[in-house]
Amino acid sequence: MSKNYAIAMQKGGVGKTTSAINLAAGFAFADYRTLLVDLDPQGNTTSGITALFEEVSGGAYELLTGAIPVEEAIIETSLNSLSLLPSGPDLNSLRADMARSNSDFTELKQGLEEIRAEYDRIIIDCPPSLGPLTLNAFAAVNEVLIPLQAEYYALEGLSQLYSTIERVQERLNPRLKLFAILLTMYDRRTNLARDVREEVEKFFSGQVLKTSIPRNVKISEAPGYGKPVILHAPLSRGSKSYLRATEEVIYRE
Amino acid sequence: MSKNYAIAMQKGGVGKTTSAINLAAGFAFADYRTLLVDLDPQGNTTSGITALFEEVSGGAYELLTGAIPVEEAIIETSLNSLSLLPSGPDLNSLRADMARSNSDFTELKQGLEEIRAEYDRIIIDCPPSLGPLTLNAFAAVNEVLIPLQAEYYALEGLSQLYSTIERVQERLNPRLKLFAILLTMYDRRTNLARDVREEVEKFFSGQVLKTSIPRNVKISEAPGYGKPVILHAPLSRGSKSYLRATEEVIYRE
Ligand SMILES: Nc1ncnc2c1ncn2[C@@H]1O[C@H](COP(=O)(O)OP(=O)(O)OP(=O)(O)O)[C@@H](O)[C@H]1O
Ligand SMILES: Nc1ncnc2c1ncn2[C@@H]1O[C@H](COP(=O)(O)OP(=O)(O)OP(=O)(O)O)[C@@H](O)[C@H]1O
Ligand SMILES: [Mg+2]
Ligand SMILES: [Mg+2]
Repeated sequence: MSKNYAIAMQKGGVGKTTSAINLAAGFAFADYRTLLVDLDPQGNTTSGITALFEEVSGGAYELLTGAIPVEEAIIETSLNSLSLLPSGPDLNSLRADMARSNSDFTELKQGLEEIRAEYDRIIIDCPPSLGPLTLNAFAAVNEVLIPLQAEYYALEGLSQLYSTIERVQERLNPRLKLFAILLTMYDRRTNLARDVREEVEKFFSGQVLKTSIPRNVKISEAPGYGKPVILHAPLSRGSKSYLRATEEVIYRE
Repeated sequence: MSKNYAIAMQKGGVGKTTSAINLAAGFAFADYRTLLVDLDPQGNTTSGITALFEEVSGGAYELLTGAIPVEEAIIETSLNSLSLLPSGPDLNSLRADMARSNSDFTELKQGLEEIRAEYDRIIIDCPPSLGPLTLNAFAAVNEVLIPLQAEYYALEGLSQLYSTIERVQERLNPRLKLFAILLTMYDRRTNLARDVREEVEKFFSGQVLKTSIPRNVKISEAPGYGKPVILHAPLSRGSKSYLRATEEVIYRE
C-alpha cells in the first residue's frame, strides 16, 4: 500500500524541510522505497542532504515544464531506498508562469504518474506559501502532514491552511485529507508551548501526533553536514524523536 | 529626512514580522512618525499588535486594488506616532492577479505617494518569498533590512536575496540598497551561531549590525498579548535588544 504526503504550512520556519528530510530518511530506514520531492525554490531539502548524492542534473523545474522525463529528473542517494527529486531557484519563474497561464495545478501529479508504482512513499516538501507550488503538491498526494511550531503565529496560520485543504478537496483532489499535525521545536518548559499544544489538541482532536520534536541543536547543525539528523547524530534527542515520529506515522497509516 | 525600509528574507521564520513590529515601535518611541505596513497575506504584523488598535476597516488589499484611498486604509494605534496599514488573506489573490497581469510592481509605491510626507519612517513587513508582494515593497522603499536567523538554511538564502536586490536596482528601483543585516534568535553559546556570524561578516563586511537579538521567550509570548515585546515586557533581554537595534539603525542612517 503506497502513501504520499505533502509537508505543508504557509507559516515560515516551522520545520517543513527538516521534517520532510527526516521522515523520508526514516521511511528509507524501514525499507520503504521512498521518493523525497523538493518543491521549494529555496532548495533547502536538496542542500540539506547534499552529502548523500553526487551531481544534480535537473529536477523539479525540468519535470514540471516537461523538459526531461521523470527518470532523468530523479537521482539516487547513498541511503538505500531513498531517491530525491531536487529543486532550485528556477522554480520561482514557474510559480509566476503557473499563475499567468491559469494552470490546473496538476503538472506534478502528471509528472509523477509513470513512476508512482516504483515507490512505497512519496514525501513532498512545500514552500512557505499557499500558492501554485503547494497546490501542485496537494493535487499530487492524498495526505497532508502539518509541522507546527508551538508558537502563536504558527497556530494562527492553521485555520488558513485548513480552509485551503478543504477548497482543494472540493475542486482539485477529493481524496486529499489532513493526515496529522507534528509539533516541532517543542519546549515543554514554556507555558506558550503547552498552551499551543492544548489549543491544537482541542480543535484537531485525535490528529496531533503523540511524538513531538524537541528543539535540539544537532537538528540545526545537520544541514551544514548535508545529512538528515538521523544520520548526522543518530543518538541525539532530535534524531530519536524523528525516528519515533516515523514509527507513529507508519502505525497510523 | 525620511527613510523607508523593507524587512525582507524569503527564508521563513527568521524574525521579519518580529523585527518589523519592534523596530517600528522603537522609532515611534523615538518620536518618529512611523507607518508600519503589513504586506504578508498571513497578517502576522496586524495580529501581532491587535491590542494597539480598535477595528480594521480595510488595508493593504484595498489600497493596492484602488478600492479605497490610502487615508481610509491606514489606522492609528494607541502608541503615539505609530500607524498601521493592515493586511489579511485576501492579499493572496492579489499575488496571483499581479503575476497574471504582468504588473510593474509599483501598486504600493503609487498607493503610498500621497501620504509619504506625513511620515518620517515607513517599515514594510514582507512575506517569505521573492514574489510580486516583496517586489512591490522593493519598488516602494530605498532600504532593505534583512533579519538573519543564525542557521545554515537562512545563510544559504542570502545570496538569492542579494541577487534579487541587484536585479530590482537594475530594472525597478535604482535607489534600492541593502541597509543592514540583523542577526536574530542569536544564541552565542552554539558554534553554529558563531560560524554563521563570522561567515556573514566576511561576505557583507560592515553591513551586519553590532546588535544581535537573542532567543528570548518574552519575544515569542508578545504576539499572544497583541503587543510589541518592547511594550509587553520592557525589561526583558528581547525588548532591550530591539531598542538597542533601533538606536543603532538610527545612528547608521
Ligand atoms: N527541532 C528543531 N530544533 C532545532 N532547530 C530546528 C528544529 N527543526 C528545525 N530547526 C531549524 O530551524 C530552521 C527552520 O526549519 P526548516 O527550515 O526545516 O523550516 P521550514 O518550515 O522548512 O522553513 P521554510 O518556511 O523557510 O521552508 C532551520 O534552520 C532548521 O535547521
Ligand atoms: N528572538 C526571538 N526569540 C524567540 N522567539 C522569537 C524571536 N524572534 C522571533 N521569534 C518567534 O519565532 C517565530 C518566527 O518569527 P517571525 O514570525 O517574526 O518570523 P518571520 O520571518 O516573520 O516568519 P514568516 O517567514 O512566516 O513571515 C515567531 O513565532 C516569533 O514569535
Ligand atoms: Mg523549508
Ligand atoms: Mg512574518
